[in-house]
Amino acid sequence: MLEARLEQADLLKKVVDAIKDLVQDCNFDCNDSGVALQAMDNSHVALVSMMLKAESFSPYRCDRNVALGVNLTSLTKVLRAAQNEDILTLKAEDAPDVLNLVFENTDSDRLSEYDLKLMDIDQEHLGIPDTEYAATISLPSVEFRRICVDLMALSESVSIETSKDGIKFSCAGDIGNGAVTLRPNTNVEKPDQNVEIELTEPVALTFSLKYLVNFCKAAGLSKTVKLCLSNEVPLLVEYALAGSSYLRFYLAPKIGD
Amino acid sequence: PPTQATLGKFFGKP
Repeated sequence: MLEARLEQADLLKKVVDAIKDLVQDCNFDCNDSGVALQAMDNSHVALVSMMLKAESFSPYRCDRNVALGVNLTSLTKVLRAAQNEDILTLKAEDAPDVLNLVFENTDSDRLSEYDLKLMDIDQEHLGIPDTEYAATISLPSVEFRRICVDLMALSESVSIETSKDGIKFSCAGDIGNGAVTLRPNTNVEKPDQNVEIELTEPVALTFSLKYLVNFCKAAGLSKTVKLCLSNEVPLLVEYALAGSSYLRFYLAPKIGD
Repeated sequence: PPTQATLGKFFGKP
């Protein structure tokens, strides 16, 4: 059986909220190392890869590998019943029809229990190659969100260019052009505000802003976001979570002129 | 204009 207890329901609520507009039905693959999810959007342009490591739960028990086929819209309805600070426990049998969710508020001695019906999902899994990215940029997640939202007001696409001097986001639209350049910047007192650039070669790629704005719904999960780029490969956008867990998004580039 | 690629072009079957 599976039994996984999260100190705060907030984490799962935010993860599901961040991905539910991108993917609808997906398997939560549970094994002794944790709970993983990999799913592509309908157009096969973006991919969500979530890993909640066993260490992120306390306690965590998973006797047998189990895939929990969940409709995220339905899960959202159930999670709405959990307060952010509630202790959340996920439970399932070895061959489950339902996922049992328990929300506890230890202050008020409230215990809520929900059973979510599961579905059989035949999910297409992709092998994501280990990539040595040419550019890795770490920046505040709210800054990245602001840039994407601002540029989307002008255009559907953004060009991202990185050099050792900085990272430049630019777009061209019907009403005009826009560009934002961030230079490497270290703030000793507020390390969350740092912009860090590691570069082995310059990169220039074009991406759909619609997807990037969607990924930015995860900004509430982490103060910083990491962008990993290499020419002609999908962009990796990573939000690191506590306990080496993560929420990653991959986005295929736009190619050719 | 550039065209949107899909992930299948880059990521194979495991």
